[in-house]
Amino acid sequence: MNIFRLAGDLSHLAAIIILLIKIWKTRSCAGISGRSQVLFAIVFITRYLDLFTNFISAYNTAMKVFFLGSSIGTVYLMYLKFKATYDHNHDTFRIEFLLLPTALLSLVLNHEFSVMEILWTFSIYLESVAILPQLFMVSKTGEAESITSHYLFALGSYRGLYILNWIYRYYFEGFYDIIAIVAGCVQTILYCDFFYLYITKVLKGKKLQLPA
Amino acid sequence: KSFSQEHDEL
Repeated sequence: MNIFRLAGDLSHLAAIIILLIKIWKTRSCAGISGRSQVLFAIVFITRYLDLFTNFISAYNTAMKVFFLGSSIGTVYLMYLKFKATYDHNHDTFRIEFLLLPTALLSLVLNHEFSVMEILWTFSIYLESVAILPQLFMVSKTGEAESITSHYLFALGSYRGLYILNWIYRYYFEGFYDIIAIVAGCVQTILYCDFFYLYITKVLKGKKLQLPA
Repeated sequence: KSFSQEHDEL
């Protein structure tokens, strides 16, 4: 554990909490892509199966349980409890275009051809693109509420901070995982356009609106 | 190395 890894985890945690607070306080999931949230739930379920087979630390277990519970809870809030507020007309990204290629890629490019390892690899590949339905929705409507943009900023920062963690681990521990690094870079790059808008608009007190 | 040692990150 190093400072970048911890900051990344906390940023990820903050993103999820911001999203849950937004939905709970406003009793609405307007502007949030249910499709991205379903993909994140799939990411956590396929990645954290090792909760049942291995123990790493109390921290690790607690975070995994929280990520699993909160992602499934978010899907429940969007598709059941606050279904009426879900903006499905704007949430039209075809997720099979993300699920199928990442599933195929995980079967071809993995560390070891075993069930656990392939599911882990699939979750890493899927996570890297899981935000696309959400970004597509923002670009379709041309705007995002401030709270939604804070959520996206925290979620994007998390993988960026992990990149610093991987650089640290490469230099000081001689450890690197090429699958996680490449996917993590792709994931962070997808947020770049959003980061630019967030810094130039939202931080100056303006609403996130895309140029017409 | 086991699965969990390789994948100790979240």
